[in-house]
Amino acid sequence: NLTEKLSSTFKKLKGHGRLSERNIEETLREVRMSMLEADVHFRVVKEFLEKVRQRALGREVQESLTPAQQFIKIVNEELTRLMGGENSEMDLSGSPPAIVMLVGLQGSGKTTTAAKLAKYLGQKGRKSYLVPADTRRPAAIEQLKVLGEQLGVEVYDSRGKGDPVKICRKAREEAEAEAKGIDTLIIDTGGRLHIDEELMGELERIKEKIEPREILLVADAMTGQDAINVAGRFNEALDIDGVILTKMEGDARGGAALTIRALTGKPIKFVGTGEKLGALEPFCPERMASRILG
Amino acid sequence: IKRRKEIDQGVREELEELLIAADIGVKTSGRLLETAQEMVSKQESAGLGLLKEYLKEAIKEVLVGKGKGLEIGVEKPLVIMMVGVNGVGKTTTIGKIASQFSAKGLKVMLVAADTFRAAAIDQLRVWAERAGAEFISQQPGSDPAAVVFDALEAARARGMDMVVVDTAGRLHTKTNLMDELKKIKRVMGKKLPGAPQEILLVLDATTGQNAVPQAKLFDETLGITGIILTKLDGTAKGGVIVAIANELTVPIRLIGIGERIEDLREFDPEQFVEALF
Ligand SMILES: Nc1nc2c(ncn2[C@@H]2O[C@H](COP(=O)(O)OP(=O)(O)OP(=O)(O)O)[C@@H](O)[C@H]2O)c(=O)[nH]1
Ligand SMILES: Nc1nc2c(ncn2[C@@H]2O[C@H](COP(=O)(O)OP(=O)(O)OP(=O)(O)O)[C@@H](O)[C@H]2O)c(=O)[nH]1
Ligand SMILES: [Mg+2]
Ligand SMILES: [Mg+2]
Repeated sequence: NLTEKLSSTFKKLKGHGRLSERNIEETLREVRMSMLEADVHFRVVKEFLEKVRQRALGREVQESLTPAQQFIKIVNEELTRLMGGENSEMDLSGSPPAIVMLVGLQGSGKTTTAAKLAKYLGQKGRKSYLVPADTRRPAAIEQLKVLGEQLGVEVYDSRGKGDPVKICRKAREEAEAEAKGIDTLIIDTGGRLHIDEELMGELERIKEKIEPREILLVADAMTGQDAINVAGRFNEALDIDGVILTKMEGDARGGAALTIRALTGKPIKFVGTGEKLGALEPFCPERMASRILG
Repeated sequence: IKRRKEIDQGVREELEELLIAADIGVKTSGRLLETAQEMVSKQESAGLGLLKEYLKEAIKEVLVGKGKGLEIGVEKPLVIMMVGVNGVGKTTTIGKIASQFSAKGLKVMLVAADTFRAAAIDQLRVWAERAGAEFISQQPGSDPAAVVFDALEAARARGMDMVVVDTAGRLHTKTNLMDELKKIKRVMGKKLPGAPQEILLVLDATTGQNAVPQAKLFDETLGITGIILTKLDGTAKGGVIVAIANELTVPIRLIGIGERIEDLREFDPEQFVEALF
């Protein structure tokens, strides 16, 4: 792993163990390679390394008795700070129902995550209403209906209710009806490309019509360099409130998390850690940082 | 003494960024740049434009012999098993393949062996209807190997030309789920000797370097006869298949370029590389 690699790079420092500029450059190359292999976008890596370089050339490393240790500490610190979560909780305050809207590319895990969120919020005493707003994918509405049944959570019947914008509006009207006692609406939208003008416009219209409290980008942990384009465009169109990174229980390093965070400044709120509906955890910046570094 | 001509540092960086941006991976990019450097040392000068052309040729060479569509031979039915991690496009791609072959007048059967994921069976059923293919399924939760076993019996009895088996998405790191695929494959071979003739791994073009361990593990577990690269209609380049080409000799057979039934093409290395950067 990187810490071992860096430690052995530093072991080659003879005698006084002070870090020269050349040592630092060599070490930064190791860090760069590791982060690129982890799928962090190359521009984000460049900016990150520059921050580390500045600190490494500064007094805290140069005057340290253990400069190598200090260097590794800086890399970890800077990365954790970048990943870190101020406001990584969902804000569901205000008059009910609080609306959560999930968006993202095809197959990233939105429908499954919508159900996971309903379960998670249920454990916190909230009563959710799942809204299948994907009118295109075969059996998408059925998929959310089945998941809702598994949880005992109500699912809006979207069939024959028109386009996704209409569905969301009607579902909210139903949720606002006192008798249901629903305090949260979770909207599952269909997957779409960030470059599909028409479909991105549809998301903008849904946002405008129902004013979600939380718009969350659901992204696959194994996304590569393209994360920069996807996150950039979704954030530009919708000003997302946060990100959910799915399929994190695999061995993808998850560098897309850093790309998305660095580009949008938005927090990663949850990670999906499996196919079962209980597999949703709050995001942990330290763990993500060490996973990306490898 | 003749000094070796070096690629200008700025140009080298620019080239490396183009390769990395395409998800070719830092190590593979480094290797490609080494070969570009060798070419440069042999001639007088090489600007960015020429080097880009050179790199494209080098990549095409790695991918040559990689494009090979699906064909039905003499042995019928041709049995295809679709595998891959979650959400990459297996089920949708099956619909596309079924449509192409059934349009040629062939009898195609789709087997719903994803008995786990919510509404997976319903999803494949819709595609079978759209493609004009026969459809075999059992109850959700039933044993996928049993579904496949019975399906192959029906396929033989009904004189199918092609059978495509949909499996549940699964991460390559889940050994028990990979073992399940092995079992499904074994059961197929028991029922119809030689089946499955094709085991196709579906990879999502937006995936980064994780596609390499995916390809390796699925190949190690099952023996992959081809790769299908989906979602190339997005902005992701799918360059990770260049890194994969270093590790496996599996041909890229087909590409997915959209969500409609007709959005399937044979892999064309020329076109693919031209679009990389
Ligand atoms: N291993 C793993 N699989 C997941 C996770 N989250 C979702 N999945 C799986 O990913 C696949 C795609 O999930 P969906 O919920 O259908 O994805 P989606 O974003 O709604 O897809 P579209 O609606 O087509 O855009 C399914 O097989 C899910 O079971 C996760 O955290 N880990
Ligand atoms: N843009 C685009 N979307 C695609 C392509 N292929 C599949 N999709 C979409 O990707 C999403 C997932 O497709 P599925 O066919 O359900 O994927 P899967 O591999 O069967 O998923 P699991 O069975 O859950 O593992 C759907 O929304 C598809 O429409 C493609 O080539 N381009
Ligand atoms: Mg969905
Ligand atoms: Mg499927």
